[in-house]
Amino acid sequence: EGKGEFESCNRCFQNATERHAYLNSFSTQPQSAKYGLNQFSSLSPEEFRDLYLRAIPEQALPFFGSKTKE
Amino acid sequence: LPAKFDWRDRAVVAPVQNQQACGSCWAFSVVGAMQAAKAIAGMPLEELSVQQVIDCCFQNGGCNGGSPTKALFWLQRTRINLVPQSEYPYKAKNGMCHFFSHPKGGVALRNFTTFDFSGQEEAMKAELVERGPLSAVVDAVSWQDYLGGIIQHHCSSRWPNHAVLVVGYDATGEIPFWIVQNSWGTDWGNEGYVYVKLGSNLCGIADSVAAVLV
Repeated sequence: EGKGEFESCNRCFQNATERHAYLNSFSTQPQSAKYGLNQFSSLSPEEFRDLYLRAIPEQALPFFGSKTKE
Repeated sequence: LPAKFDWRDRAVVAPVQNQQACGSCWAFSVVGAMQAAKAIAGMPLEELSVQQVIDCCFQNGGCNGGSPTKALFWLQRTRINLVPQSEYPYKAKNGMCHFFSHPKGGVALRNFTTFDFSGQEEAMKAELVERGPLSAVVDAVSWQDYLGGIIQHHCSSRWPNHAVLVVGYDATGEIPFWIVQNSWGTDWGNEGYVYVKLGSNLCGIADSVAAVLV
């Protein structure tokens, strides 16, 4: 849409690539999680949080076993 | 408990959906649990209306976010019939609440329980097997970059922010993991699913868990 938009997006991709390298450095086994470019890579972490991480947790009671549960 | 259990094998889990640019994960998580509970109760598996929960559960903020527990309280208190998705389709934006005086199909919530299973993921496994897929709230900050595989690192439990549906677990391999259905479409993760290491409350998966009964 414009130069500013392009630069912002480009910066997100660069930051994402650095994140991926760090996250993947811990993935040593074949079944380990892999991190890389996906549909969210053009978003900054803040944009991603604001759009997709909108659940509000409620404090749940600790589980004490089936008797208490009943 | 079996070493592996997956509610998808019993055809009670509806396909992965895409919440799009709407903070409605809390509604997808709750509706996913209700769809499964309905199918487990012997009724046909059908997609129920997420939009109805977004529009009508005023205790939550629709696309601006919400709490699965508040949605469950609302469903239980009002005994509202959650109608099929075909009757009340998803629009990925807040809308007016529609009332159905004679709904075709659908189901109402009878009861639900919420628990903190942190440190007790064996008990959470039992709850999953006994009751059905579980609604859970996790810290999904690192999921922005996830492509697939089992998450074992970089997933804190400090800041729960995303609601999902836990549909099974697999402890047959070297790394036991939870099988979690997300609502970011099938292009994300393992065809819309994410695997989270079981046993260390990774991503806070055991902190806020709900089971439903319809």
